Amino acid sequence: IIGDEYRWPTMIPYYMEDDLEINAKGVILKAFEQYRLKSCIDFKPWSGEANYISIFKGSGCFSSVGNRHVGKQRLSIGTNCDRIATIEHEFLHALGFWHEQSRADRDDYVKIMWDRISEGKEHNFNTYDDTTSSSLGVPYDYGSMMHYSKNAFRNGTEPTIVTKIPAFSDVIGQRMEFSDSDLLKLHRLYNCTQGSTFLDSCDFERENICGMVQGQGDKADWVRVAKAAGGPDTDYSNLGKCTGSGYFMHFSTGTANTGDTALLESRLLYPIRGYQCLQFFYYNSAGASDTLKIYVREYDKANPNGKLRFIKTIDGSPQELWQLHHVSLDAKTKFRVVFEGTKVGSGSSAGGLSLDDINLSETTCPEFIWRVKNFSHVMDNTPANTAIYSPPFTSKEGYTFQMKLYPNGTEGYPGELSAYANLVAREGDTGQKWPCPWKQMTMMLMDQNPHIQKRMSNQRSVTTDPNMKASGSDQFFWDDPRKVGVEVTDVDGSKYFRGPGYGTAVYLTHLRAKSRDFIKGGDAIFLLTMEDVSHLTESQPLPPSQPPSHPPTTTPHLPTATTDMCNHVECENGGICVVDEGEPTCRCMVGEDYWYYGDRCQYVGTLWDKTVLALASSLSVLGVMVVITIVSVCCVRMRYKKRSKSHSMIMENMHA
Amino acid sequence: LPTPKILDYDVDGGRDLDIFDINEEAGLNLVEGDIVLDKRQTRNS
Repeated sequence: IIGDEYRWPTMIPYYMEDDLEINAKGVILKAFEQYRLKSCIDFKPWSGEANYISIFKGSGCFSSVGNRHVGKQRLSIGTNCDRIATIEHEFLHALGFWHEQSRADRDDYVKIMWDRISEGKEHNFNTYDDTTSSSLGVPYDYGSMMHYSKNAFRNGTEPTIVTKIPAFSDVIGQRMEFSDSDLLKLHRLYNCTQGSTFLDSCDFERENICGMVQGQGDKADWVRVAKAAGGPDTDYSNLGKCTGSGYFMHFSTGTANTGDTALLESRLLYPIRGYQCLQFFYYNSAGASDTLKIYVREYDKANPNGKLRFIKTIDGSPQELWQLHHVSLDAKTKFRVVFEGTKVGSGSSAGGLSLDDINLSETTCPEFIWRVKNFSHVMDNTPANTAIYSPPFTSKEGYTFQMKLYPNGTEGYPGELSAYANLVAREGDTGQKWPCPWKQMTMMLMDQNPHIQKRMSNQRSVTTDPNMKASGSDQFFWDDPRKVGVEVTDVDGSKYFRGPGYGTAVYLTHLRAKSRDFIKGGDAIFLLTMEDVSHLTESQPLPPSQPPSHPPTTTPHLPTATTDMCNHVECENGGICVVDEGEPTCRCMVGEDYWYYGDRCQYVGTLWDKTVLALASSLSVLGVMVVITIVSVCCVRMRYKKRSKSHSMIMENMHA
Repeated sequence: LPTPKILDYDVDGGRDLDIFDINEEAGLNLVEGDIVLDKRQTRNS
């Protein structure tokens, strides 16, 4: 939307209303994290700023476009809106974006099938001319998350939007993540230069290796190569598909001496949050005892040349596979990440240690990785309604869960991936509270693009509500799997209990799953987490000592003076009752250009009304003055006319 | 495998609902499906 008045500050105040679902609150926080990672837009809890976004559970998903300067600007995340892309979509509206297909140049790229649109819905396909809306110099984007899907507002079974390039017919309407163009526009609109929590990304395609340096005092070096003796034969970024590209860093333990170390250090990095996630792909073709260790070199006044601090040793025996690893860091001052390869064994192994697609961001790491090998084959050859299961993973709080995936959908949904989360318990498990309270499980199919900011991973989250009853039953859905689940036997012969699944039959279509880098080297990678979200059951604190200019609509938030005197006083339009000099009085809501008044705040006044009133008064006074003037003039004229008549004489025979 | 005691729960009710479908089912008739206009914009419209 054109106009600087519609921009928000890059740090947007938000207030999460009590009526939001707990799962929605968790997903909203995840959406904020994506904004922070991929743009300079950040969010903070409302602390009394004049304008803020109030997120509530309305009957649907909706938002205004841009900052309307109304104080409390509402954005609804209703039932079924608790998906990360839906939330990002609504916030893009709030930030000032219309839908992609309402661009002025829309008709150059898609054909609107007017006769297939439901009656009365045609207005949804209006475009805005380029005096209202700017595309910011970014080409029309079929892959925008702000685009309608092809069947939007249809009256039958035929699509309402036909893309002029047929290959994009099923691309429009993606609700996975920001596209590159979405981000480019966001950056241009808000003058972003970098992501707030992004630190570094390197796929080693350029010779400068992203400013990484060989460490001090080591005896061997990491080398940038396209293939290595003993493996790997290709990098991971391109998998060797492009001639002349596809590099990675390799420390050859085959040629090194026992005890040799090779340090590869990142460029200097400046943390803000104090915690980071390091993610990289690692190929280990070295000897079984050779190691890769992660350190940080931290700089402060006492250590101007940096001080090495050990973080962890990367586990894993040699495998003919690029393996994904995550390492949580906690650097709080200027630092570098250090990869230390060491040849420990004396035996000769042809290979070595290899690194590729390194990403570092100030975010939390995913907890668990489930890699499904040969995934295209699995999708194409698994019968419908047949599930595969991830290994059981145990969270920090001691709850175990697993992902159930239907590679070819559940009954009635062929061509889809269906995904469910199940709680798991073993005989003898102790220490958990049942039904499981407020744990959010997130199932993310990772887009394996080398650059973390360009990924459009697909994720869904579900949250355990300890009060939820199973349909048609008195049992709690999230109760102990030993009570509500079934006993199953794992591949290793161990037995455990699996609770009922909670998820979606329409996690992702096969068509989308086969797009981008969801499958790389034949494999798909699911990143799974279970987080405690019980703190989200509490109300978000209101700004201290600030009477809210737009109090939240749900009663638990209202800072009402809950005395008996106010019990019988009902203030309308968001007003609150307070006791003033012993009398209950309504304090009415006030915005920047409107206000409520009256003993119950029942009347509304606006700047417009005030202007109209002032204009009307002025015109009335002017009118009265004009009338008085005209009457006065008339009277005076009449009087003089009369007088001149009475004093007139007829002069006769003057010259006689 | 024995039949589970409790059936799986589909949060989407088995339907791939887009934002606009959700809002339509909720009886909303917003501009472009999910945009709220303020008084000023409505007047302009």
